[in-house]
Amino acid sequence: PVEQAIHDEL
Amino acid sequence: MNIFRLAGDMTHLASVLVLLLKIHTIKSCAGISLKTQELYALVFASRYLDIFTHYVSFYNTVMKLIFLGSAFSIVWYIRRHKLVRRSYDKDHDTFRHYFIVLPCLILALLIHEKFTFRVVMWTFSLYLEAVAILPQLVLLQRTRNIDNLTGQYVFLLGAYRALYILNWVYRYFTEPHYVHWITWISGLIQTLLYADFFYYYFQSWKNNVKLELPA
Repeated sequence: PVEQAIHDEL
Repeated sequence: MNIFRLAGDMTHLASVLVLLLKIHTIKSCAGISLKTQELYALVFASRYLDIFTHYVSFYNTVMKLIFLGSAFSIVWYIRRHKLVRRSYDKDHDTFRHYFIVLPCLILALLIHEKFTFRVVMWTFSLYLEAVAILPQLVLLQRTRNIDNLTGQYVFLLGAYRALYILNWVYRYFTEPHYVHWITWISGLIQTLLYADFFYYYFQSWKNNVKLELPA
């Protein structure tokens, strides 16, 4: 999940 | 992508454009803190480490390139451009970088979701972004003479953060398991730092007088 957050918001 | 996130990104983009307009067209960086701009360059450099290795969407990649490119070019303008740098208020912009960068780095090493280089750097960028506006706010308070574009620039930056909070609230209720305490708390602190500025911004707007922060 943390990797997901890294990727999808700016 | 929800409407709050899009509005937040567009507000962020608008803030950068307002600042570039001031610097590029008027050739002035009066009232702008170089320290804050350098901190933003560091924020984006440490956050977008994955820009060429992990593709999310065309939108994300373009926005990342814009924020990185604009952050570094603004720093370049203030430091190197012979007209722009003349208007830089060096004597009032005295905030020390390491007072901000070092605590953020230590905090990121201590509090993070996962101990990997990328996640720690990303967390560092969140903490740093939360407080990167401080030198700018201090400069505004010291010079007491805030021109229109500078006032709008800071207002748009604050609005962008407030919209991101609405985006997180929306995502929390619409996406399963969307919980990011570190992002939320640092984002909330970042937005609260603007509270004072917002108050005086709206006062000046309501009473139609020039924006001025009390000493």
